[in-house]
Amino acid sequence: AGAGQLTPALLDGLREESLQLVSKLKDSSSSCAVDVSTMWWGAAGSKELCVVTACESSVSLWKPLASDHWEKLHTWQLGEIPVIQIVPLPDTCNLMCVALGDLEIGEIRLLLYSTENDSFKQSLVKAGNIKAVLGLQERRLVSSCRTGQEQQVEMVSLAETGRNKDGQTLMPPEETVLAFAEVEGMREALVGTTAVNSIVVWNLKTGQLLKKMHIGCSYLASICHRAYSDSGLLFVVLSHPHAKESESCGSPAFRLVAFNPRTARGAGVLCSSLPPGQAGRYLEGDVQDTSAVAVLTSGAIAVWDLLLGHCTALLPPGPQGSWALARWATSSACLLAGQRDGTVCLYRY
Amino acid sequence: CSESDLGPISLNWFEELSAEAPP
Repeated sequence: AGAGQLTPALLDGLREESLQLVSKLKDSSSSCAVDVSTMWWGAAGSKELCVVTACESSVSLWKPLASDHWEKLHTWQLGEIPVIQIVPLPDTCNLMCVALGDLEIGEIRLLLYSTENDSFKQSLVKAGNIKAVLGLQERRLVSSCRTGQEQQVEMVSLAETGRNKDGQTLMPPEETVLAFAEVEGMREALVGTTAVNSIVVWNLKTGQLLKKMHIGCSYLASICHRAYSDSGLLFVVLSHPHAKESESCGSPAFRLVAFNPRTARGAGVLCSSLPPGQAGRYLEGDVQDTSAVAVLTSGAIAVWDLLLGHCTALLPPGPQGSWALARWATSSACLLAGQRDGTVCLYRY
Repeated sequence: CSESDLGPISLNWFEELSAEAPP
């Protein structure tokens, strides 16, 4: 474990927020990191926020110890199909999912710790040509599957033991759903972004497809990260992995867009672009509350305040190489930054 | 963005759209 202070880039002559390196963990048995996340782990009456790291063939759970050290509690071996991503289940203890596959997701597995018999287990939740998956509040999991012309969008509820409790089929749009986001504060509302750049809205209780709204042609293949309703408008945070540089917005990474679900009309509210002087474009990222983080093609990590629309911190590629992964822990107060060699750095933001 | 850009706004959009959408 190490501790130190990294000074973020100075923007507009101001020192904005800072990222403070809190600790570092490295899985010596893993050579290539695929994803990183957090999970609440509870045993013997105590509950702790643990770090989860994934490499191609296994997923490890790390428990915090004193003095910013970490202990590996367990490693789930996942067999021959490679891990593609961790699918956290927010507000859930001792349960998470992982997506496995070759080029596309072919399987979703549940990884769990059973307090009853103090054992770690795994089980299959879903198999198919899965295009998108998201863990929702209250141990629910939504996914979209496509086989030829047919698309299936389904939500399953998981019991504490990991068994499938019940499910709800959601009416699929014609186009392929590429990402989902819960509408915060509305338990039954879900949004998705599609391959032809539309936002769709579902009622999770009835399965109804309530509305389809076009995002606009300027930003193709948008991915939704966060959605909330305020004053009768639906606000959606989108990332634009394929966006081109424009005069008005520079090189955009995230945009906050407001939609009126009654009329299906939308308007851009704020655009968060790559900081001036940063070459390349958005590669992958994460959003928590009003904070967004992304790995850029330059190998740097950039952090934005989505309400101000500007970059607040920048982590240049380290001496060991480029950053590969950037995720918020359960709150945006803690950033998990991963390198391909399996090193995960925790920063206080 | 103003109401004129986005059209008439309803605070109960989710309930209204759920009542109108096909089951």
